[in-house]
Amino acid sequence: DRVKNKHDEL
Amino acid sequence: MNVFRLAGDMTHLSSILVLLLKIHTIKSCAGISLKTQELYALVFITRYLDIFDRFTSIYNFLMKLIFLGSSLSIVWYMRRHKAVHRSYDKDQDTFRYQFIVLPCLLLALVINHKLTFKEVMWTFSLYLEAVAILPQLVLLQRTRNIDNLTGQYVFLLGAYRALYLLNWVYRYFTEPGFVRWITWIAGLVQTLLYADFFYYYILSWKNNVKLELPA
Repeated sequence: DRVKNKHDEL
Repeated sequence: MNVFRLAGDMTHLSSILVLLLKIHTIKSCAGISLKTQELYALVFITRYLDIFDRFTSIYNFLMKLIFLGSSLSIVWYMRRHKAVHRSYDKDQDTFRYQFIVLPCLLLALVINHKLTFKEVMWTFSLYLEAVAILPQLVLLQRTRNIDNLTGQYVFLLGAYRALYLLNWVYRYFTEPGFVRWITWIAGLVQTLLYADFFYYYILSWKNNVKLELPA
């Protein structure tokens, strides 16, 4: 989902 | 993971290593703002609340641990280590936390992707990171004699931000549907804050003179 993908950077 | 993102992360890591080198080897934190360091520690704590329940990759997990550990140890050094603490320019480091923390928190409550605790904290960490360098920039401006390691530290931090911008441009063109307004705007503001410093840093490097920011 959108929220999950957002967190792939540091 | 693209080359800009990797270079950005490595530059970020180098900036922290330069700072730790200065603190650990020279036992000095002269010219370094404790306020900025504490804000960075807060940035990492609030951003990585998901460290144990949202797994993206081994790389991300390890980098999160490194950023958390290093930022907390820098704060510990500056506050608790006697020699390091003595070199801290407390009287010059006068920026008020509340001017930064409160507006970021309010903004995160209003502008976010989802009104949950973790999501608001994550958004807050983005806004906070964007402006956390301000106490450091104010302190630099007041420091007549900026040493090389301090100058390099701030330069590397700015370079890390610039590389992240390139990473987003790259991802926008290579990943369909890659749009992240909150991250982008916060990141752009953060990079712009370094523009003035970059100008004087490059000037001093070109003319081979000691870095000094105009008051």
